[in-house]
Amino acid sequence: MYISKLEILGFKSFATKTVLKFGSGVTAVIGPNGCGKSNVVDAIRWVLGEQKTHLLRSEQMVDVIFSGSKNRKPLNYAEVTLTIHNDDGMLGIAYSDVQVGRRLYRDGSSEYLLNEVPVRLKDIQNLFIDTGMNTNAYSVIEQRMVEEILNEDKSQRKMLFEEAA
Amino acid sequence: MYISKLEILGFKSFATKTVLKFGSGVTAVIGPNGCGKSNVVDAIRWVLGEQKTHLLRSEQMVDVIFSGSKNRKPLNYAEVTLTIHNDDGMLGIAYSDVQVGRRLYRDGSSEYLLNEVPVRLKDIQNLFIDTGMNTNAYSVIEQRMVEEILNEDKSQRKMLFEEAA
Amino acid sequence: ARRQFTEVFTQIRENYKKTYKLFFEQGECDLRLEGSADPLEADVEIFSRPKGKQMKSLRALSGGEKALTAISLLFAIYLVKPSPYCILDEVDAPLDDTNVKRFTRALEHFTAKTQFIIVTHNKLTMNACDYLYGVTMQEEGVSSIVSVKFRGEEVETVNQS
Amino acid sequence: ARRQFTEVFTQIRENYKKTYKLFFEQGECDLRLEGSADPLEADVEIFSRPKGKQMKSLRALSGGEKALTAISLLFAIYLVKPSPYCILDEVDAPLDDTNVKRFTRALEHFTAKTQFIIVTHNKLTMNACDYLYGVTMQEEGVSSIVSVKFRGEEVETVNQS
Ligand SMILES: Nc1ncnc2c1ncn2[C@@H]1O[C@H](COP(=O)(O)OP(=O)(O)OP(=O)(O)O)[C@@H](O)[C@H]1O
Ligand SMILES: Nc1ncnc2c1ncn2[C@@H]1O[C@H](COP(=O)(O)OP(=O)(O)OP(=O)(O)O)[C@@H](O)[C@H]1O
Ligand SMILES: [Mg+2]
Ligand SMILES: [Mg+2]
Repeated sequence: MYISKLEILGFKSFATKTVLKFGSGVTAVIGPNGCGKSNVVDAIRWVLGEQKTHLLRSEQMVDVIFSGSKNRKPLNYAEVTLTIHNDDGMLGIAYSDVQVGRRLYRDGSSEYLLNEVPVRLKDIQNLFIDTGMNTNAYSVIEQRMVEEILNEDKSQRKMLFEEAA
Repeated sequence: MYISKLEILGFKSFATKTVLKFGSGVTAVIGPNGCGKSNVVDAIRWVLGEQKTHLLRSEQMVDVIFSGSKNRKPLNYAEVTLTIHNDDGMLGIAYSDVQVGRRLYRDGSSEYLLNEVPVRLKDIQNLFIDTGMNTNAYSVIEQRMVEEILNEDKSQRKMLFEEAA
Repeated sequence: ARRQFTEVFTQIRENYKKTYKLFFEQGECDLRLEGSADPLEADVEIFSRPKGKQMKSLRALSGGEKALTAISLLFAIYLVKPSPYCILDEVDAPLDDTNVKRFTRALEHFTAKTQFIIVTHNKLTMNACDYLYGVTMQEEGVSSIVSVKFRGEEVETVNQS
Repeated sequence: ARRQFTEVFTQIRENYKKTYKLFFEQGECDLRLEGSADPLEADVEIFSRPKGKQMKSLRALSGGEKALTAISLLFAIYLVKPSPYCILDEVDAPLDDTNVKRFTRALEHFTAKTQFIIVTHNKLTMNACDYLYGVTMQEEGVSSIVSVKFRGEEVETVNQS
């Protein structure tokens, strides 16, 4: 089971529809500072149901919608679709590919989609039970976590361990 | 006024007498992880009178003495000598070069030296008054400070500003 | 809750002993609960002893040694509930060339079961990857993707305005 | 104490406006005391708007943009009481090639009055320096120095066992 495709539109700095295809191997994402690499990481977290805005570097969830640039107005919604290739049958259901989508409008209304059918986040989480695909706090390892675990203030480190339990 | 020479013996990983000469320009210190670059930085802080052990990454001050390696026993004292070239006369006194030394023994006894004459730390600090040469919290800029100033917890940042005042 | 924490902690410690050996290739490590008999109250103490060095608290290690210790420990925690994917965002920044190579070799142990997406500025890390995506901001404030041919395969991308 | 803090804060803010322009080469910034009328109680809010981006709180910036903002601010604080020397320990780690060049160009503005010692793993930073010292651990656990000839001058070192 692996992520085979990621489609981003209106999410953070991705004002235009962007499609990334992934293989099951190791993919590097490269580019200058501020170009949008961590935003790609945020998009993957977000479409899988991340609720903690601070993990998405935002104050409110609507902050993830493209907020405009020199030549473009802000957009009205953000949409990310993730395709998972079910090559090892771990997803149980009869599909060889599963599409998970999430959309958020400026007024705060949002929806989740499973193979383009509107569902609740719960339905997506149930699908992923026992696959480890849920918003696993440790599927993304970043510098902030390195600092937290090395922190002289051991309570930050303790929290990381407690979250794992 | 600039640092023209640094002599290190028995300080942290510098088990053998090491001499570095500096020019007034920009010097890069390079090498693999763990080879001793930050220890050179610590040596400069330490000889100028740093008292805060946590800024020297140590629990107690005697931890800065070479604690032994595979082929060598621990040493009994640490000694660092810094030579400052007084080319712009800012140091006021009649010397063109001033040597500041600090020595620390395992039993905790220590001394400061000014041109090889034992003095109190206060005498060295008085010499450097108005030159900015004293343990200036901001003469060393490192990753830890970058994290503190960017910290979401603004109290850490506030402390940095208060220390400057 | 106490028993669950202790179970997970034991598992993390076992994983850490293995991941540390993979990332450092030598040296030893340990993980202990100290400061209280109650695991929920105790602090987690991390021990890391790279080859040739003495076992010291984390504090005495160099920047790069600390980073690699943290990476192996975070990976050990990840392995308690592994996902099919694992994303690493610029964790290789403080590592020198030798440690970057150890880092990428360690990841190879997991590629059979784990898909990795690695954000990096490091050329050696890039060389160890199978595919490469370049992200750019040709238009101010707007991200777009440039795909890069890699290992004979073109990874396709589509950017529609 | 209140007046002293406000004086220093004002000075830092003025310096920051200048250093930011040097390190980023464009864009704007600001520093404000918010959350309380009493400066000793207020929080320091940092604003940083690199070119082409909107003025945002630090949180929305990328890793490299945050790092460069922090470096310009730490430098602004340093300039309140400048020393003859300034040591930078691997602060260039999160910066891409373009930002490393901006960083080294910005330092050049201060080299007349300030001696810099820069610990770095970055090849571009090394290229911008006048002298280069290599530190190694040929013998396990023992540091020694290898001098490197640079800009036609040999920087001498002595290692005596
Ligand atoms: N809602 C939004 N609308 C428009 N732009 C946004 C939005 N949220 C974030 N951005 C922009 O995206 C940029 C950050 O992108 P990102 O964090 O992905 O950079 P990065 O490629 O990871 O860089 P680095 O190498 O420095 O870590 C910032 O400049 C920020 O202004
Ligand atoms: N008192 C001591 N006696 C012997 N060795 C010591 C002592 N204190 C620190 N060390 C060793 O010095 C090494 C750290 O050196 P340092 O922090 O200077 O590395 P560095 O070159 O800055 O590396 P990095 O690039 O990873 O930051 C550690 O391996 C540590 O074990
Ligand atoms: Mg980033
Ligand atoms: Mg270091």
